[in-house]
Amino acid sequence: SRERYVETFHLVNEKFQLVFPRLFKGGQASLVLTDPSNPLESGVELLAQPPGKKLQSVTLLSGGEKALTAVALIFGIFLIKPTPFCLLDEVDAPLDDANVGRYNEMVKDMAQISQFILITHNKRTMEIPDRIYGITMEEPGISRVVGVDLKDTEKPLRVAS
Amino acid sequence: SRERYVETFHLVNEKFQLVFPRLFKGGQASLVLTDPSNPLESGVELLAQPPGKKLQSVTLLSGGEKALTAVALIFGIFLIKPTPFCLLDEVDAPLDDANVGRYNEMVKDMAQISQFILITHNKRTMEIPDRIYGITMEEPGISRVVGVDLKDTEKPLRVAS
Amino acid sequence: MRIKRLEIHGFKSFADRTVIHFGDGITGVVGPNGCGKSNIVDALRWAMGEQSAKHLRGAGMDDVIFAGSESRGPLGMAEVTITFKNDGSMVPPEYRDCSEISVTRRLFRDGTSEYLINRTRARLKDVFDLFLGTGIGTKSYSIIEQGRIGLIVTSKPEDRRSLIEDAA
Amino acid sequence: MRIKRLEIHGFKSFADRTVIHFGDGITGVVGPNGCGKSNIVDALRWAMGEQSAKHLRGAGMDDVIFAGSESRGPLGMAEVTITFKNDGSMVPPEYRDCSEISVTRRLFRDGTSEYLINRTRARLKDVFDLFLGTGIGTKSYSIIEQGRIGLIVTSKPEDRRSLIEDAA
Ligand SMILES: Nc1ncnc2c1ncn2[C@@H]1O[C@H](COP(=O)(O)OP(=O)(O)OP(=O)(O)O)[C@@H](O)[C@H]1O
Ligand SMILES: Nc1ncnc2c1ncn2[C@@H]1O[C@H](COP(=O)(O)OP(=O)(O)OP(=O)(O)O)[C@@H](O)[C@H]1O
Ligand SMILES: [Mg+2]
Ligand SMILES: [Mg+2]
Repeated sequence: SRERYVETFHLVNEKFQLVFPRLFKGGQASLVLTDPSNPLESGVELLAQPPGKKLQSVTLLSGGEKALTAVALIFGIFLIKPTPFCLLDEVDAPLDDANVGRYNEMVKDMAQISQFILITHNKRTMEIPDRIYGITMEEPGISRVVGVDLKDTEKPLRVAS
Repeated sequence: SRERYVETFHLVNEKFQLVFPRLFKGGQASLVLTDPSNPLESGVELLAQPPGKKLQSVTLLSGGEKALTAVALIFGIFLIKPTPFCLLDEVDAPLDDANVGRYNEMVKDMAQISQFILITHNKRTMEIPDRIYGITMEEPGISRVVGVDLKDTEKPLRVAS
Repeated sequence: MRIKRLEIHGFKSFADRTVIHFGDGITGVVGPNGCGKSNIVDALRWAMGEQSAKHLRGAGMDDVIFAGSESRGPLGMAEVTITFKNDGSMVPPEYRDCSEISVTRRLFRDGTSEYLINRTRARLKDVFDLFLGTGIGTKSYSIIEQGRIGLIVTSKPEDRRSLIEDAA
Repeated sequence: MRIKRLEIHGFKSFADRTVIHFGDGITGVVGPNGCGKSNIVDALRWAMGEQSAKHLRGAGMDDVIFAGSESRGPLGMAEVTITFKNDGSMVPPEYRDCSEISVTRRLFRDGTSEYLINRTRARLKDVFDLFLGTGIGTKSYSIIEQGRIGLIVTSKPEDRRSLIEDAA
């Protein structure tokens, strides 16, 4: 319904405006309806201004800034309406160390609400999970899984049946 | 001209078939003209089979495998017709440590032919350049450059004028 | 409804039966390029009813059945089972008394498909209804696939709307 | 024709005049997200004659002029100069006696552009002819921009042909 979409839009926008400066350590961002008189048909414009910089088109943002802005929006939507689980496949790939750190801190907070599954190559991100599954291909072309429970003094997790 | 394109196609294909197994530590790949009777209008199909795996559509390859396959093609074309410089912006982002290592070794070889400029966040890639420029934004929104000559016992490079 | 575990057999590179247990908090998945991490994401989405082979990086849906390797021949069937823990939240009435709810999807080389809920044959419609009721899998912001995070910023304003509609 | 140095002033985030010397072998460029690394790539392509603002991530070409920051106002002009070392290979005849060849591009806020070759006013056509003669910048495989490497594998067969045509 129209009211519900408009209400959700404003709640998500509020949350996005809080999450962005948390991930960027400053700056500001917001969502704007391209056609406020017709919200259900309107597009959603994205304004994003990293700390200390001038507000310009989001297309001019760097690869890492674009990824982090998108993460801020996803997390903002999630915080308004959490899903039972959230699966992120290598979203940290373009991020530098400082941004990865802030991203990881937020994931730790949100993982108290829902299950988070992070696929990553990033050494820093690998420090935050409660358990890690290592996927291997010792036999070429055949995936196998080895699991380690990091909370429980690294006891192996049963994986094969 | 048609002969020149066909000749280049075959030279690039030969080189690509050598570079792919070097970067993947095995496996095979090749280029195929979709319409051999009409090469100048024909598309170029890409076949790629990582070591130990079955030949399938390239769309099924992983993110890292796709990037490394593309790098193999780019390097194959470069080796047939080198350009004075080659600039690679974060192509190593999706690669794991082993693949980054083989990619770096090939860049070192090819840098004897041309200038290579690598933009990277990868700690291993940062070990191979002859000089490194660090870009900073101490004053928010304003880029500055600091250079270090790694061959010359880390003497600073003049950057600002 | 939490995910308890995911069982993958014959789906993409998971030729051997594999069980992954998801707990609360954060689960990390690591490994070299091409080892099968994103294939796990595909398995999850496939079991939740994904109908587009293209969204699973395939040309046809049979691309998800293990095609063989240097050392092994292809398999004839792909099967994925998701088992949920019934934690009381958003469970459709007919499953309210089960402590666990499992959804299985099978695909055979001849193209036939089977769906099971709690080990009993079901229709695709029943699977969709189950997920719709729980809110799992129907929210596009719950799974961010590899390489797709940047699209949110570069996409058209109309495409961004669907993310917010999913939350409404 | 090797690149000796790149001078950037007022282009994107390079508000202050910056000189980067490229030597032989491998030059690394590092720094945090958004600090300006890819802007250096844009500066190089712009000085080589890039006409599409979209290919430089802008909406209009004036997007490449320093727009200001929290602490500074916008500038009125962007200028990039590439200086090449004449190493004898593929140098157009009119420049054969120069040990260095420099190409400068300027853009003013009012939309006017200037091109200079060896500090002398030139037309865009002269700049294109120079680069065409040297093979620099006209080969699409010599610059791989951020996020674009994967496209080679997922692109249509027709698009891949242009890479090989560039080498022919
Ligand atoms: N039906 C199939 N049968 C056998 N192997 C398959 C099948 N479908 C896909 N694969 C293989 O799975 C591999 C891709 O796995 P996946 O995308 O999960 O890798 P990944 O671990 O995510 O790697 P990356 O870190 O590079 O993203 C490919 O090498 C592909 O050949
Ligand atoms: N005309 C301009 N005036 C001022 N700043 C600009 C201008 N155009 C772009 N920028 C800024 O440049 C930054 C992007 O720089 P760039 O893409 O070079 O980053 P990067 O170092 O490559 O980062 P990453 O590692 O994330 O790829 C953006 O924050 C953008 O705001
Ligand atoms: Mg992957
Ligand atoms: Mg960049």
